[in-house]
Amino acid sequence: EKLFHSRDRSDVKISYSHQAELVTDKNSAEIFLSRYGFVHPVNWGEVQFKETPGDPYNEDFAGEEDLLSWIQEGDSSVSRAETDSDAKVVSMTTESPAFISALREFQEMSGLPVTGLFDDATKAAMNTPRCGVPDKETGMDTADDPQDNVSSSAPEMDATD
Amino acid sequence: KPHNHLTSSAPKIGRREVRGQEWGHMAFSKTVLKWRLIGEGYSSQLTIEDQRQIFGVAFRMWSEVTPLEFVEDTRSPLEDVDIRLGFGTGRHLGCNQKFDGTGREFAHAWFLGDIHFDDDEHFTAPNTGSGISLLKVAVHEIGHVLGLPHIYRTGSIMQPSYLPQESGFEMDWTDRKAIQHLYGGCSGRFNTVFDWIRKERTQHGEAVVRFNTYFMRDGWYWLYENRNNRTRYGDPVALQVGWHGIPTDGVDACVHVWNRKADTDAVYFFKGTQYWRYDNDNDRVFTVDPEGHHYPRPISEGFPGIPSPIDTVFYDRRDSHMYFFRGTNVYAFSVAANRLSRGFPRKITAVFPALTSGDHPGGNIDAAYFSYTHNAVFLFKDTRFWRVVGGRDRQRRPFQPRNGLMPHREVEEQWFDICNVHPSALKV
Repeated sequence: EKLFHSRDRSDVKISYSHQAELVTDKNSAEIFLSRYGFVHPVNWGEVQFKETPGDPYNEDFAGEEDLLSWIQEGDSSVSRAETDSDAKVVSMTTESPAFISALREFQEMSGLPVTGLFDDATKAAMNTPRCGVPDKETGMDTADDPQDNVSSSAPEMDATD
Repeated sequence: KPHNHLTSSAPKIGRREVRGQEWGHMAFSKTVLKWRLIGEGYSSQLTIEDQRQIFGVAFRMWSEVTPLEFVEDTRSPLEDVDIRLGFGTGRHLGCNQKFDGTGREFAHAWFLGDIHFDDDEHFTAPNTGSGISLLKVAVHEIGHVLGLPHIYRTGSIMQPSYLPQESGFEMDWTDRKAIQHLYGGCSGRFNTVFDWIRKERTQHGEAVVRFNTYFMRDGWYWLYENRNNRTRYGDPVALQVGWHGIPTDGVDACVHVWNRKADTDAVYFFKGTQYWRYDNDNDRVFTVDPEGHHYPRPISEGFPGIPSPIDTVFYDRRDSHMYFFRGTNVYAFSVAANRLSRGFPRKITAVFPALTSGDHPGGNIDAAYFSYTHNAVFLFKDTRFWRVVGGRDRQRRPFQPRNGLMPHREVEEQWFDICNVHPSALKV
């Protein structure tokens, strides 16, 4: 029995106030593709140590809009890299070859029809719950999937009755 | 302050060998790793006990298929803990990558061993219906910390997107080989290996004979699923869980003596100077068997002429003899006559000669095992095994000596994923 104190158990209800922004259009698709390394491989190790100014631990949850208001206000405390990466995304036009190439790569990795179009199947795949670790990172040659080094066929059994 | 813990987790020489900041490399150079659910990172959705228990299972699943062992450490200084797990929402735990709220990103992992879970997601304990299985996500993120990248293969636990958990998900063959590609397979000595045979009736009432293969080491054992080339999910388990009444710290040998014709059917466990007979029907050792013998019983009484302790023993149905091994000698014991065979003991090298000069275990055999799967006898010593030339081999190559030993191979090349877990995880 979950521990609750309020009669209506509202205190154990999962507050759904923080809904993740869904990927709904090509702009948000670009941010998605950039975040997970389909535009430029992400240096995930560096991200961990990139110092975010201020004391992020004590501030409240900064929803996307708050963050955007920061950016719009040109708040200098937002780190360069953060605005840079967003800038990088914005610089891609929705029909740019870079966008189409990144989209195709995502579709291929996700086992989707590789259309190069931001179609419904692709949108749904982008909104599936997922791990935050990028799919493509610097220094990692995804071409040599570690699977390739391992014979996936189970050894022949010389079983006999 | 929590924020500091991330800076304190800056790469420490010796604490963890970080070979470049990228997946696809072995991340740890030691085999026993400490983990902790950090105090400032408890989830608000599950009891702390549930969170720790689920993480314990997740680490155990990796331990069952790698040489790594994981132990929960709630006392050492945080910088001595190799893998730190915590829940948070939005900007969390001093992390640079804020979470996005309910939906989409549910967790991430960092090279230096930090794993964060978005507490805005609805995480659930295994097999409790809807929501995101915390166990499945934890296994995935631990895979990252151990060095695995995303793997785009249906069925892989390392797929980037979450697929609702089919009941009782497990790690498949390819994921196992991917992590073993980084850390190698599992090897070690065994006290005994044997096939346990039993007669059953199908639902149509027909009598069938079935067998299961067991590997035993110290106080725990694995059931090996030959058809799946792996151990049973969730093994090893403590001996007393599955074999009631045998010494809990391990045995020297086990043998199943049975003959369809002579309706002999007895399973014996040996330890030191004593032995036990196992009551298959009641799944425990006999205290008194149908012949009125009390157990444990001195080996010298039940098998006159056999010294103790023994190294190991196997039963050869071809000649209805038990072959006891001790030091460099082998003793053939006639079950029917209940006595040592004439001319024994003999040197192991004489009865089981090496096919390749010098490639022979010599003596102090760990286990002698007749496998119904391979229809062959194997001698195990340390991490190696030697296959004994059988009748069929000699039909094809008559020049091979009877009971000759083929060149050795590594056990892990033929029997896969027989991996230890940390003793503290045995209860998990």
